[in-house]
Amino acid sequence: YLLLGRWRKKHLTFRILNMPSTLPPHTARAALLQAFQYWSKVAPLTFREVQAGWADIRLSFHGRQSLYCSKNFDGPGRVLAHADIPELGSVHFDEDELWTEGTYQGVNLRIIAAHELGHALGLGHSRYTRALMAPVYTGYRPHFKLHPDDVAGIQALYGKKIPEINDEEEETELPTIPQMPREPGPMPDPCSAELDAMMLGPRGKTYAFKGSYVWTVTDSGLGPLFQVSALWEGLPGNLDAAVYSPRTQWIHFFKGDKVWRYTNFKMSPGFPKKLKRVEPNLDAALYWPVNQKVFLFKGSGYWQWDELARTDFSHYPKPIKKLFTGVPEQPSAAMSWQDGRVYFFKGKQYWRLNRQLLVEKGYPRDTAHNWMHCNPQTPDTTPSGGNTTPSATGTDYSPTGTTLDTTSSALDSTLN
Amino acid sequence: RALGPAEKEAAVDYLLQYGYLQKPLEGPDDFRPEDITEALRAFQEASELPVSGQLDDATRARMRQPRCGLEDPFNQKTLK
Repeated sequence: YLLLGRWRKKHLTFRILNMPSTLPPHTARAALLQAFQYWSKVAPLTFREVQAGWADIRLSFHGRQSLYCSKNFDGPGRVLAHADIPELGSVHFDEDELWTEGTYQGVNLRIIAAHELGHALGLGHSRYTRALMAPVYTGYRPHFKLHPDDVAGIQALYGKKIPEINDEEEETELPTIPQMPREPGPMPDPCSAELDAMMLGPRGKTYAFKGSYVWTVTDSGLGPLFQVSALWEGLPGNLDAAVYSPRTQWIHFFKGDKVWRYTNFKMSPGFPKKLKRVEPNLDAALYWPVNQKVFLFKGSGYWQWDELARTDFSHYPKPIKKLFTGVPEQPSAAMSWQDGRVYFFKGKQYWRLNRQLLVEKGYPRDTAHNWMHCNPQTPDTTPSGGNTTPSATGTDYSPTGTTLDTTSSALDSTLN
Repeated sequence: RALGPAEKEAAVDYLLQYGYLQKPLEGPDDFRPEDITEALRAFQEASELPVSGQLDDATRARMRQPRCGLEDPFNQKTLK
């Protein structure tokens, strides 16, 4: 491999400026999204799509003439695409090619896009003729995957991806053939989104839900944003609440007057069901390991639910503040976390409760900064009493990792 | 068979475009035969073709393959 440059940050935005005429838009889009995933699966990179405005990586199609590119293409065949190296971010495809997906005919958009993204991330051409980064296109491969030389190159630039899934989760990984997405809502910005739900899921993975999308939160960064329905088939977006119970291995999702149940990513038979004995349009849900019950929240009230017994709800809802002292009404999300504490989220802030379900000193704190690895907020939003290190505004992720260090140390204090 | 000037020119353009040949910074514009031979050898080696230094059929066929528009860093001399 050859290294030509590198981005100083690892969380990049991208924007698809136009589409090829030879593929249905959702097929072309799925091919481009999959191209990003090849790289985000092997390196600690995240790619977030933006629908308007500036983006770090900008993908577009043009032909022999172009108003914004000095390098014209040459019609069908020969040069298929080109890209600038970091931190320029432009990726151009020859619109005169027959772009295809899932066939040996034409030129496979997903493979060429993955190659050009390799350049946009800093890789040059590889000497291995079977490598993705080889200069010459060797045709469609149905079970395409990166060559070891491609992986070695990207990891030389950005390090290895910290394995956040153990092998037993491999089989529950996203299907490699991109799901044909229904028209998803706009992709949220984890740094500014008020969460729909948070869940400590199977095998200790933390999931954040917003709109049609879900992403994982780890102490080394955020996972890529996936459509909720790409992971939990049949589940809608804009959820009210999500909760995983280690006692039953069930995951319950709530939206409106319905409840869905999954085991891992497989929906349980007979679901979704109608919510009858608790109110619809819940705000949040959590599993409390101390008494192994599921708590449902709405407005100022809560329900305590025993998944395996018939619960008498006649005395519910009960006042939240009677049991969870110091938390806000109408939380947007809640969860019990692996540190044994309970977290409530609302707006841009979160509250941490100790084992006695009392909000701890120095809370609320900023969710984006302490959970979503976002740039520190301006000092005036640093919550009073919080021991979050005030930081300069607008500092970007820098290669020396000062911000990353700051963020991770703040995050460490949260995680600890 | 003897190659026409157009085929030779197309091959030199390819070697130039993809970094196998380096335009001389000063002096005459045309390339010395040994530079072209060396560039062809570098291209043939990187393409896993027989390294003949000649513009043979296999080499010309490979130059017609669809590819990425970025240069190749396979000629150590031009890479430097």
